Amino acid sequence: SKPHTMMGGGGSMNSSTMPMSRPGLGGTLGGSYSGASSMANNGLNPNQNQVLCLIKSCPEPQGISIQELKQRLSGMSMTIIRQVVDFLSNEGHIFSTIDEDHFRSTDQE
Amino acid sequence: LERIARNKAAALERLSSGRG
Repeated sequence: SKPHTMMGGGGSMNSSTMPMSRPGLGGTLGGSYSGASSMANNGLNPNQNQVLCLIKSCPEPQGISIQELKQRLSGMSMTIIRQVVDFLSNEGHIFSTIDEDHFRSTDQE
Repeated sequence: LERIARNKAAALERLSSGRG
């Protein structure tokens, strides 16, 4: 008669054959970014996102001026815009170009 | 224009150091 040990899964730790479905790593980088303006992007608030989006979308080599931002973001006060721009440049997302009133984005893909 | 390049470099540095 056989010894009645726990047969179930003797040497179960067979690390080489584990299928382990892994969730796609690094899916966020090259994705098609169809910028939804109100969506929280990278921990920025909607104002910051909007400003960043505008700056990103500006084709000018010298960037977009703060006046332009103000015009496009009617409803956002100059104070807010200044704050946002300040924050974004502190974070390194944007930088000022020809003067302190023109900004470009660093993260262009 | 030099200034732009410098600013950009500085910003990129901030960006990478801030995320690290």
